[in-house]
Amino acid sequence: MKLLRIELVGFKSFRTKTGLEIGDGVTTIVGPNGCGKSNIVDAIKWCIGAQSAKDLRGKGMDELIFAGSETHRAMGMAEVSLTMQNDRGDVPAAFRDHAEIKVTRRLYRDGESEYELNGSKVRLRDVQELFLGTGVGSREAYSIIEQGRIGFIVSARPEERRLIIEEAA
Amino acid sequence: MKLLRIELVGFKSFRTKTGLEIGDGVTTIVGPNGCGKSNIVDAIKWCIGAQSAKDLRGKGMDELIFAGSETHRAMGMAEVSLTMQNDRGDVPAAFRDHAEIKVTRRLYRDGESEYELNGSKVRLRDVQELFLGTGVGSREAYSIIEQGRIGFIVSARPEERRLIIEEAA
Amino acid sequence: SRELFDETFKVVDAEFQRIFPQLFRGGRARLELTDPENLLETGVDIIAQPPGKRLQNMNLLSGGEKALTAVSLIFAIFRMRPTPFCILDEVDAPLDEANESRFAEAVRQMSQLSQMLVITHKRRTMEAADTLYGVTMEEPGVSKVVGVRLGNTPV
Amino acid sequence: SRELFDETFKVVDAEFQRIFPQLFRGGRARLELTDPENLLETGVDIIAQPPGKRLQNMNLLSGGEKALTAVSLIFAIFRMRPTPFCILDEVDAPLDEANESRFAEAVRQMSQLSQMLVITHKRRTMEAADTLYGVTMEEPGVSKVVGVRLGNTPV
Ligand SMILES: Nc1ncnc2c1ncn2[C@@H]1O[C@H](COP(=O)(O)OP(=O)(O)OP(=O)(O)O)[C@@H](O)[C@H]1O
Ligand SMILES: Nc1ncnc2c1ncn2[C@@H]1O[C@H](COP(=O)(O)OP(=O)(O)OP(=O)(O)O)[C@@H](O)[C@H]1O
Ligand SMILES: [Mg+2]
Ligand SMILES: [Mg+2]
Repeated sequence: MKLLRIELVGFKSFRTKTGLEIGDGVTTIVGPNGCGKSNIVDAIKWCIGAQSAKDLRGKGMDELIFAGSETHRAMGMAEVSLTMQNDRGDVPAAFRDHAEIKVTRRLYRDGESEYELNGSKVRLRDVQELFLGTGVGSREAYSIIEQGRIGFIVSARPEERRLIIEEAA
Repeated sequence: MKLLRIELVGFKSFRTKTGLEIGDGVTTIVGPNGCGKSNIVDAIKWCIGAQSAKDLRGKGMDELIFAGSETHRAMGMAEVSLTMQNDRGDVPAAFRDHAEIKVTRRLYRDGESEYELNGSKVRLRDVQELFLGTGVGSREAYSIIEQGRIGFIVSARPEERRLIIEEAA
Repeated sequence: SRELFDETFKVVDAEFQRIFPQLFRGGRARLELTDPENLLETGVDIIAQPPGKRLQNMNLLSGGEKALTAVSLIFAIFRMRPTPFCILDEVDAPLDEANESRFAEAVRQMSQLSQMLVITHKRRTMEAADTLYGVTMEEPGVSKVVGVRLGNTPV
Repeated sequence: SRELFDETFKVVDAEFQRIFPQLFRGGRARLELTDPENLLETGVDIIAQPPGKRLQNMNLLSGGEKALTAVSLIFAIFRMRPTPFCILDEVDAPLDEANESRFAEAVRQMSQLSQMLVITHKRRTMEAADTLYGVTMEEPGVSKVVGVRLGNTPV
């Protein structure tokens, strides 16, 4: 399930609609401190189905919505979409003959959430199950290494390390 | 109590007698990964009176002694000396009119330890008290920031942060 | 199950033994079960020895050595069970230039299996990219993505 | 004692408010007591706002912003009660080049008070040195100190 595109609007520091085409090979993201690079990682984790704001450096989910800046006021909604190539067929029957699968997660200031697969409303669980099938999900702790976290596998207790290997099995 | 010189022999990766003159201003230490830079910091902490090998990345104090390499066998003793300018007079009476104070800590493989002030045998407690007086000691957690530890004051709980400020008072 | 873990462990261990010396330009490392008699509950230890050094407790390794050992193990797990993409956020921060180059090369090798998304401040890691995105905040507090450089792969 | 903590806190807070905007080239920060009525037990919070950004929970700050905020506070405590020397081991690891320069400048200012011993892999921090020591392991596993370059201070 190759990742084709990441789109964000209103998510953390990404006020305006932003798109990143993800090609084959190595994609490198650079920029000064605090410009938004790790926020892109948070956006991916969130769209995949992260359920705790703490995993995204927030206290509450509302902190994920653009909070305003010196020159702009806060926004009312955050939205992230991941578009993937449907090359595994391991998707809900309804989408089996779609060439691409676009997952969208949306959050409003009043706490209301929306989830879509190719424009159709689904539940958070459907999104999580889609990704579990493809091998990227909360279980695969080794496929997303957040800033500052690389040391964990070395400093972990032997039992914790075993769990990581077990979950990859 | 200005630091004048650091001398190490047999301490961690410093097999042979090594000296660093510490001048005024900024002293910068550089070199490739694993070459021994942080080991110098451990040497200073140890000479000042660190009591737990864990503070020095070890399981036991014997791990501080040169353990050998591809081409050399292990050594039987580790020794670190810090030489300071006696400009504060806040030292034991016996040393009050010495221009310099040289603190030496020595550890043998059998676990035996030795401590010296200007060549005279003293106890660990005398070394710790000397440094407490000068303001560098285990209490001053803010004067030695180990690798990877800078984040602690930001991620600490408010009570822990208060303690750091209190101990500086 | 007991067999599944045993099988998985052996593959990860083999990959780890292969990748570590590549990243360290020598030395050796392996995984070890803390309780080989009890496959259902055993923990996993890391035994790592950088080139030319005596084998010692892992905690004595330097910041850069620990990071490179961690990367070796993460890559080993990844090769055992690749996911469609792998994201690494500034894992190269403590590396010196030589290790940074070997890390960048290892990332390129990994990218044959999966898409690698790497955030970095380091030049050599940047140079390993097929696609380079720059993120800026010309307008304070507002992120903007600019400057896509395409290497070998058309976008 | 109650007065001693209050006095200390005020000085550190004042220094922190001064140093933070120097390192961030703008913005503002302060310390806050979690329980101002109870000086004997109150905790201390950090309120930090990088330039151009809205004030938010500290945890949302980036890796580099957190490191720079931490350095600002450490330096503030240090200025309140300087010790003969201050040792910083790779605190600049997550900083970009602009922040690295400002960090190096702050280290130089601090060195008027005390001896600063700084371990780094970064060029600008190296260039701020009066004395530069290189550590190597030409012989594997054995450390050797070489190449002392003296800047402004004779050794
Ligand atoms: N809801 C939000 N609204 C506006 N800005 C936000 C929001 N959440 C986080 N931010 C801002 O995003 C910034 C952090 O971005 P990020 O962690 O992506 O930086 P980075 O590019 O990874 O930097 P570094 O190189 O230091 O790791 C913070 O300054 C924070 O104030
Ligand atoms: N008792 C000992 N005998 C021999 N070598 C030792 C001993 N204790 C530690 N070492 C070695 O010292 C090395 C670590 O050195 P140190 O932490 O000073 O590196 P560093 O220069 O700070 O590197 P980095 O830039 O990665 O932080 C390890 O490789 C370790 O094997
Ligand atoms: Mg970041
Ligand atoms: Mg180090």
